[in-house]
Amino acid sequence: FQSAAVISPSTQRRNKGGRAPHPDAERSSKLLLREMFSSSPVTDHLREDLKYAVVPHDYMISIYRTYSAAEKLGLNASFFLSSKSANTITSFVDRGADDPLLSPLRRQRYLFDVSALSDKEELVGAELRIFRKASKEVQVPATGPYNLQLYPCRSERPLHSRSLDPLDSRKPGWEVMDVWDMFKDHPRSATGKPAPLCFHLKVTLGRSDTEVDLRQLGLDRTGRPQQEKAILVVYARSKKRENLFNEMKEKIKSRGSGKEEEEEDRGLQLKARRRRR
Amino acid sequence: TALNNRHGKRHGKKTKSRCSKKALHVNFKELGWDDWIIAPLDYEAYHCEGVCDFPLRSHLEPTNHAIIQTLMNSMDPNSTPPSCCVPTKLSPISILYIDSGNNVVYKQYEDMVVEQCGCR
Repeated sequence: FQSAAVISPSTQRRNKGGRAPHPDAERSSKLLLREMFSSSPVTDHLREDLKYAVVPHDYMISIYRTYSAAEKLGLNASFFLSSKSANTITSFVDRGADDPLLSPLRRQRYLFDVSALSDKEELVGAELRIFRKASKEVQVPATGPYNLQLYPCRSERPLHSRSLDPLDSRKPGWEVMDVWDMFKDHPRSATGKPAPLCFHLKVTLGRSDTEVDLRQLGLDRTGRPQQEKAILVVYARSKKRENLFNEMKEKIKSRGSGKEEEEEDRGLQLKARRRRR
Repeated sequence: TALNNRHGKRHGKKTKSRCSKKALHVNFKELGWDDWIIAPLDYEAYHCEGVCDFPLRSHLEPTNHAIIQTLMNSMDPNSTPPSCCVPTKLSPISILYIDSGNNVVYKQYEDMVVEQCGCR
């Protein structure tokens, strides 16, 4: 805690030059910092790593820019967040992967860990955004547009379908699909957290059942940078006024549990070593 | 006479300003919160500072209770403290951050910027 000098030189200067901070404020901020730092012995590196490991999608940055600009103009940003009046938008990055040896690629599984969703928030909408790269391989079919179909895994009842013009399919772009129905009856796991979400995607040619190779349409996920990975965007409305310290507490908890898991692993390794000896 | 007695001011001493909105620049990096807040890294939050003394100005939108308390204070400062200079109107800001599951979240946080100060 001593070495974690979060108080910057400018803050120190301010404190020296001006009034001393109120003892209560100083005590509570120190407690908060101690809670934050005591949860991990290598906090500084961990914190830096965490930030740089997460690359925000352009879509999330544009949401932030649009609404913060609206706020600066004195407009109520919730007005812009569709009629659903959501005030929280969470993006979950796809954890699925394509088998590079599988050819042609007829179906894809998109997986999302949505366990971080809070039950304190009322979900009001959800969409899946899949990036389609430009593909030179696309041949314009004579039988009409492509038909993109999204299903929940373990179900053959389509969740969302939309057509894609063959000419548009040559250009890169984001395919947006409404997956709100999937959330309406989505079960929670034994821990009370929402279970992971799984979708599968297939594309057929026109009205036929002929499934198209997804690689031809630029949907191959192999070697994609973080920003081109599919995201599940969930719109929510806070049931009560959010407090910044809730976020801090969640962070501390998640770091704490990570440390516990590490310690548990270390304990198991020691036990195994002792048994071998 | 009552005013001078109330504050016990000496001639030439600088008077404390009346309750109003003052600058408060918040830098999330200085707070050590830049590990989870992506944007903004700083913003103008403002704060309320100054005295709520008799007579209260209408723009401070005092509550009836604040008016009574201020009056009582003006009559006998030892019996009652002056009313408090606090935010009476706040506005939200947008924050883009990383949650405990490493997901990027946009959230509109209420009550982050002081728009107006008053006596309560």
